[in-house]
Amino acid sequence: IEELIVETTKKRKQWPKKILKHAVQTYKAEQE
Amino acid sequence: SRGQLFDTVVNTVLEKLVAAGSYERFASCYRCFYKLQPEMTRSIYEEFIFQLQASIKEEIQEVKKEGKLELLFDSLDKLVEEAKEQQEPAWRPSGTPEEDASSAMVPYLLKHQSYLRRVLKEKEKDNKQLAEAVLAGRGRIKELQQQIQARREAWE
Amino acid sequence: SVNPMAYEAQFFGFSPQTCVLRVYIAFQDYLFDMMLVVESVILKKLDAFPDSKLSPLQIRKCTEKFFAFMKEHFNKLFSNLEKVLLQLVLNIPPNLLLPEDKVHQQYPYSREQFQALQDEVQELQRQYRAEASAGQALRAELEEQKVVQAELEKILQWFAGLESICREHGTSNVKESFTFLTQNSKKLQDVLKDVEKKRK
Repeated sequence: IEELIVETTKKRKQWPKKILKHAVQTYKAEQE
Repeated sequence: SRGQLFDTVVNTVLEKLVAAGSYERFASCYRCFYKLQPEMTRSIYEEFIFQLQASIKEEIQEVKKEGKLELLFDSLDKLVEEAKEQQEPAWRPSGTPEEDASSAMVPYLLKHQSYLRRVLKEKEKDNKQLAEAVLAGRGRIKELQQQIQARREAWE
Repeated sequence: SVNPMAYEAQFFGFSPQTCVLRVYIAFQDYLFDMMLVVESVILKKLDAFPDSKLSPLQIRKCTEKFFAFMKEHFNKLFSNLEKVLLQLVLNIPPNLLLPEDKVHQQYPYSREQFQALQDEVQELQRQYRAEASAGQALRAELEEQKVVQAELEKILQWFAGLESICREHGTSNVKESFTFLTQNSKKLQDVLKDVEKKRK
């Protein structure tokens, strides 16, 4: 459980930023 | 602060534990040896208590260092201080990752939306001018054709 | 039911229960280790008293008695410690939002709202593409109009050129002079016929 909790919450902390990076790149590419 | 509270409660437990494990208690458990060597029992007990406290404290420091607890406690205290005004319960992860991640994208999507609105407006304005130019051009061509038609009829 | 304290784990990088467990183990292990040390020291001291009739087993029983008492007492103390740590130290108050989640406070979008926003962005993209291709079509027609206009103007110039040639040779109005020409040639034909007749 411990590992699952730590792994899941680490993703919750980090992945929105990662996804955002790609999303912003997509928007920028589309604007260009 | 959280850091102090952590140290206090841990040290309190340690003190109480040591207080519970008094010399009397120790001597009564090791009665047979105590009767044989009371002074030695005393010095063994004192060394035991000293080592116990020192090694537990050292280990707790190790746990704090490994978990970077001091740093985390301080920053959590700051966050709690900042959130003092906030009364209602704050947002928590919904458990549906794509939902939580997508609302993290909202500000960028809004920016993209206003960019698209702006360029669409510009494009519509451009096209309006272009359309007027095209209509004018069509009118001009029609006029030229009529002129040519008139000339040709005259010649005919 | 286990409260995973996931939000705390998101902040600390480990779950509070693990931290509390580490503290518990620190106490328990060192208490245990120290007891073994005490016992080995006492046994070593007993070597100096061979006729003490004290057996290692007896000493072991003393150790177990003292250790059991300490452990039991420690477990009582620890349950309070655990409560304090989990509720006051390693906890995140319900009104607190972690920095990485601030966006959810500023933009509390539901799934439907987000979907509507995405739909609108897609609609804007569609409209923009439509406008862009319309713009291209209009530009293309403007180019075409330039060519056509140039052609038509050339034809007009050609007509103008024709008329200016006529003017250069004294015939201002082509139609009249053409009529005049036709009449003249008719007259000439008549005269010719006359002459022919007279000759015969």
